[in-house]
Amino acid sequence: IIRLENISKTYIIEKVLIPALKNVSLSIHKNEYVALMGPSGSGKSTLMNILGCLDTPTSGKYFLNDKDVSHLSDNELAIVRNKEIGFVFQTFNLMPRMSAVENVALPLVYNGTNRKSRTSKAHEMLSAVGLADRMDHKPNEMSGGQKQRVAIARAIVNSPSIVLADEPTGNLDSKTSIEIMNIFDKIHKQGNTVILVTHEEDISHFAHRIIRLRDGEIYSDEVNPNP
Amino acid sequence: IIRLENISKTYIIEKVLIPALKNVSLSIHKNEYVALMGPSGSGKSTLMNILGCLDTPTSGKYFLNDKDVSHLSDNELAIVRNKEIGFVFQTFNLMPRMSAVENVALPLVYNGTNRKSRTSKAHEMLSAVGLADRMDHKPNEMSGGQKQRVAIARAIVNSPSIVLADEPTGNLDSKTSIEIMNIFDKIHKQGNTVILVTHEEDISHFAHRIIRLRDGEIYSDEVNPNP
Ligand SMILES: Nc1ncnc2c1ncn2[C@@H]1O[C@H](COP(=O)(O)OP(=O)(O)OP(=O)(O)O)[C@@H](O)[C@H]1O
Ligand SMILES: Nc1ncnc2c1ncn2[C@@H]1O[C@H](COP(=O)(O)OP(=O)(O)OP(=O)(O)O)[C@@H](O)[C@H]1O
Ligand SMILES: [Mg+2]
Ligand SMILES: [Mg+2]
Repeated sequence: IIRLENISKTYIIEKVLIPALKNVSLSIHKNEYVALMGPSGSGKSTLMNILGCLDTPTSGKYFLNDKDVSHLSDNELAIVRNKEIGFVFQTFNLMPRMSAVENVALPLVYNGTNRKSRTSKAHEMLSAVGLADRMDHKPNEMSGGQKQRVAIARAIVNSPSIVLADEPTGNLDSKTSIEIMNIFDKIHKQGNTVILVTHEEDISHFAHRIIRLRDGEIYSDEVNPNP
Repeated sequence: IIRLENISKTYIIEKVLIPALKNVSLSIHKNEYVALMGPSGSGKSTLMNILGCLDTPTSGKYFLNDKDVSHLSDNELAIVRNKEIGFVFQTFNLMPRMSAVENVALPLVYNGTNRKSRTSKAHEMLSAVGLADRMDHKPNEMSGGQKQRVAIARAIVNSPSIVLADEPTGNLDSKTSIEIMNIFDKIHKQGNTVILVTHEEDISHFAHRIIRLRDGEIYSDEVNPNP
């Protein structure tokens, strides 16, 4: 369902070219569970932003469910995202003036769900990530790991068929990390596609396939024999 | 050099009391190397903010170098921080409109260092964390792990005698994490005090003492026999 063909992404800072991704080609099928790893600065978040339709490549093609999305307008990308994709950002990107439950309900506001259903769905997601007692807190009234969990809850509230999570356990202790990985496992078993960026080998072992980036290119792509 | 006596910190959200720290007493001597661990929401960042003079306790006393700092004014706390303490924030807290080198030089602006010295010192620190080629980038032009390393460089540019680092390797791959831990090791060997929050057992093993929090209280406090 995901096919990248010769994807490149180059940033330009004061006339200096920064090739964040160089000719990346990749296929991911429905219901795969992929871990994306690699050194700091190797292009993982850049690749995730392209996969998540948050950014467009400098060159190359991206086919999502056989549809070429490489050159959609911002509005068209927003519609694809809301329908298909749940994204957990490396830096959370929560709305600072909204409470946890309002933040989690936001994707449901965009797709027209009525107030009663979206509040109950948001409550359910926050309980699933262990934040039942933090529903009305704003982001600056929560710990780092609590904010990370609100970002996770928001990404999955819409039951997306593709979940993209960029370092979802970076701020979580082992016990809470395992609870989050169990949630992703459940989502995967329900037939969905899960792609996570992690720098922790323990977390990568939950995935069925491990892709490693280095300097903007795919360095290795292997099956995990014992997920 | 750090003595906490019956420190409590309670937040109030819409009339609900949230006891983030309950009666924490703790002594840390000069040149100790401490890892602070515990579940998400257990009070680690709250404790670090008090240790770092970024926040004052609701009750209890904090003696820093034998001076009671529990009730200093914001200005007085700022002076103590700038002189003695280097703080790496869990969410980086970089100035969005400044480049990496400007961000790292900021503590030196506050203590009156001349422009030439602070630019060369900031360059030195950024090279030490592997960011020589990202000096002029702004935070939104960098990867998560690069931002984390700018935050680390800024915390140590002033050669503080106490380094407080809240999840400094949360966004870093293993190789880069080891480079950062080597920097903290070097700072420790120079006679300074290092206190880091981490959720990764591997990282905690660099420290000489491991303190675990649970629900705002100290759960265990042990020496690490093999740092
Ligand atoms: N400004 C605030 N207002 C209200 N509650 C807060 C505030 N900051 C923190 N809290 C609450 O205090 C508790 C301790 O928070 P703290 O940030 O110290 O946890 P932590 O151990 O650093 O967690 P993590 O590992 O997730 O970063 C949490 O339950 C959090 O919700
Ligand atoms: N908006 C931008 N403008 C300029 N350069 C950028 C921008 N975003 C990222 N970069 C650069 O592109 C490269 C890849 O960044 P990316 O965020 O994809 O790395 P990453 O693998 O996610 O790293 P990390 O593990 O540190 O999060 C980095 O060298 C970074 O400095
Ligand atoms: Mg990243
Ligand atoms: Mg914290």
